[in-house]
Amino acid sequence: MGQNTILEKTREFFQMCDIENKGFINRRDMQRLNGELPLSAEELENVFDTLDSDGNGFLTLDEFSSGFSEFLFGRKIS
Amino acid sequence: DPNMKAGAANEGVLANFFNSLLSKKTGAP
Repeated sequence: MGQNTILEKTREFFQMCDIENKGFINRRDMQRLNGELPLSAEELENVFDTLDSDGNGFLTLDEFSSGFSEFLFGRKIS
Repeated sequence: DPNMKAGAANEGVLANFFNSLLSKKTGAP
């Protein structure tokens, strides 16, 4: 996957979470994914806490992008 | 570092989350 593709995917995923296009993701946005992704509310909470590196309760594109890179470079997508 | 600790503990959950997003996007089951 090229760098541009990663950036594009990051934006796509971010927008899937930030459906109101606020420019950030909050816990409520994350919980909305409960019905769409096979993750429990608790797991989504964990994901949010893991991605929210400064712990301010808002996920920015930068934080989201860092988490995605970590995932990509830590584990290969099959 | 609490973030590192949380990151390690939730690595599987994070992978699950992004894999789910990828599956959703591509329409794979």
